[in-house]
Amino acid sequence: YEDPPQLLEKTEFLLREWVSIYHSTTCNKDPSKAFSVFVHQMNCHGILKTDDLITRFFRLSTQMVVELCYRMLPEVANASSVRTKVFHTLDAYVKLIALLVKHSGDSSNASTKINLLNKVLGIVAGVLLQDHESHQLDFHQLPYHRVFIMLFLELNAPEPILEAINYQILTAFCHTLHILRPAKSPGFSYAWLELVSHRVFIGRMLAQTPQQKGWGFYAQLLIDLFKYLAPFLRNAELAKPVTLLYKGTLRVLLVLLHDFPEFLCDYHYGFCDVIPPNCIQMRNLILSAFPRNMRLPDPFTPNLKVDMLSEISMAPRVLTNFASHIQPIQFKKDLDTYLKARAPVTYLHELNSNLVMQSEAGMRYNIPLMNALVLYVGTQAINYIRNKGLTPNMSTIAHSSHMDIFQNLAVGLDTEGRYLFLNAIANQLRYPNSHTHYFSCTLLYLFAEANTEAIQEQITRVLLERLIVNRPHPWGLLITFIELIKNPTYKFWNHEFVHCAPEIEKLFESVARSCM
Amino acid sequence: MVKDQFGMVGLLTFIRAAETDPNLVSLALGQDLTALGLNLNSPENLYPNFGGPWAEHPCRPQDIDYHIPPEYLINCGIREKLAQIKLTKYKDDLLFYMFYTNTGELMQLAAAAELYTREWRYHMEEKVWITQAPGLGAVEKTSTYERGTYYFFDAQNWRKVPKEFHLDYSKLENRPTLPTQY
Amino acid sequence: PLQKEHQCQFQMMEAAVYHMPQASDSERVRLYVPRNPCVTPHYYHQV
Repeated sequence: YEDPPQLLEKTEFLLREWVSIYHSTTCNKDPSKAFSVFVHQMNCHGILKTDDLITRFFRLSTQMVVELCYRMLPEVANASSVRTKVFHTLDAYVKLIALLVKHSGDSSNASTKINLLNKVLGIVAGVLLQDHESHQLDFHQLPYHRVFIMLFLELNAPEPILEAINYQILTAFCHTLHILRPAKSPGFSYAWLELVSHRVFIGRMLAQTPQQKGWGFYAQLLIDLFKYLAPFLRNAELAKPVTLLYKGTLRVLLVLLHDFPEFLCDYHYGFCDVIPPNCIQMRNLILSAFPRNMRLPDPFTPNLKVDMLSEISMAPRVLTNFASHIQPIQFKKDLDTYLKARAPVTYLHELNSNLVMQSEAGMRYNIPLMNALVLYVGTQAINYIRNKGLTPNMSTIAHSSHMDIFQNLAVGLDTEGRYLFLNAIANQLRYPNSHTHYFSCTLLYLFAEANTEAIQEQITRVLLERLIVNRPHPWGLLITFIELIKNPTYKFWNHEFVHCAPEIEKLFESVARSCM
Repeated sequence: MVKDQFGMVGLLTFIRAAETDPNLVSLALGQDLTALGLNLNSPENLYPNFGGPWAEHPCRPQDIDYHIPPEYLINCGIREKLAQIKLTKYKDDLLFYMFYTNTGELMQLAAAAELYTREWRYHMEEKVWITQAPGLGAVEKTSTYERGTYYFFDAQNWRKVPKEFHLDYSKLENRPTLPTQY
Repeated sequence: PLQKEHQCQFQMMEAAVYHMPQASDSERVRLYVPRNPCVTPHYYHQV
């Protein structure tokens, strides 16, 4: 508002001037000389006099290049040559931003550069959100996608000035992408996923940034994506736009599974917390990740002694503070009291009602709370058993406050609640580690000690639905299921639900054959 | 047994739906993740030439921007002064280069058409280009096939290699046609 | 059933499908040999 008089005209003049300079052969030969001449012109027009004027200049410039795109849009859609024409202006604008960021303040002063970058990214994001709001279904992602990706590539050029501030550059882009997450700008969601999964962005965030300092940011962006997809994935039938975004997400996760499995291992909890329970293959993909230096024994090895594996006693890294998800505080306190004293027994009766959620329609249970409770009680149980100098196995996990809670949930919850509870346990069946081992024993123990066949049927359901889906399958899932169907202790084959239909029976037999 | 969708019957419903309405179970039964255009057995990392979430193939060499001195970049100022691309003027190996690097592009078709003009033939099953080897004509020739020694272009070692072929004419591609607008 | 907020998001996403990003949107403009995608015979090399 209240742009100074003539600012719009000056901005348009300067932008046109820069575009022609940028594409001139002189600039091609010596960009910095051409740039310094142009900065002088900006100075003469007073654009660089105050922070406010610079901000206004960038907002007006961004709006202008966006308007140019909208004017040419009808043609852009169908001819790459016209796209090139639009990029003619956009790329020049990006180059101007990159040069201003690189050369603002003296070379040692990173904050001037980063402040300017954050300012410009914020302005472009603001113009996008405003445009998204006003254009609605006519919103076009093209200009914003182009500005963000070309600016990112420019600022990730292997130049000393930029390398010195690369972490701050990445942080600035992650903040912007979080502001523009699909839930906030769904019309930008496809371009957003292109940006987040661009090979240079992945490389910088997950491979080149030292001490994995980019991992947390990248995990947050993926959680933004899963949260956005969740309501659409909860339905059985996927509409085309959702299928497109879902399939694109699978491709990105496959690249991460192949190149950065440790990243998926570390953040699996946060991801599975927001992925809907019926999204089985995508969740399996995340849970199948295992450290590259680990060799997984073939789950079908006859008489495989899982508890003899060296890694089975090692606790996996879980970079989500799941204990803090157990809310409200009093609930957590009562839980800790019970875990410690195995009293009062009344706590067990109140426990289940805390897991029911009134608010969100279609979501009767508080799944994040369920997941956090299961993992918290399980990790407490492992420590408790270890502190007694024992290791978790089918007998040491029994008759404890921890197992009281699990059995209470198994018995007391309705079928939906029990399904979600068993899913929370099955989400811990991954590569050989102490969590996989403990929760595998717990699932088998709950099956063996079940007081109704419904519990056994639902344990079987949760395992089977994760097995019949296309690969990949987590190692911990396979060894648990094989133990269940092989070990006569569980009398698995005697149950009616195993023979309830020819397809089901055939499935079990095919898995059994691969085991034998 | 559990009556609602949280037991075995619920799962059975999905399994049966898969036969009638696969779209309904795309999440429950998943898809073949090896068919998404990613080489999951690659010993190298995939991300450096990841084509993006919608790409059916990895990037080709020319799709990846490398930071090169700006003067190496073709400036639009001289774009018009550069000689137009004329495949008829190029040697065979440059045509093969265009064919093998411009996958999925018009250039691949154009290179194929020019190679055809130069008496190369594309074997649709063997997926190689073949041409007569001077002095080593066919030892057997019928209306449907011929047999003998021919040159084929070995793209791995980038050279012409003589080889015995049984050439079934139905397996040789006809003249490649460019889309009308080109 | 989708909540109102998610229905709006879905409509915006549905409209965005008509403006899907193209591979060249993330690449420097190639003046001399620009991308020119076209369907080539399945028996040609695709990679």
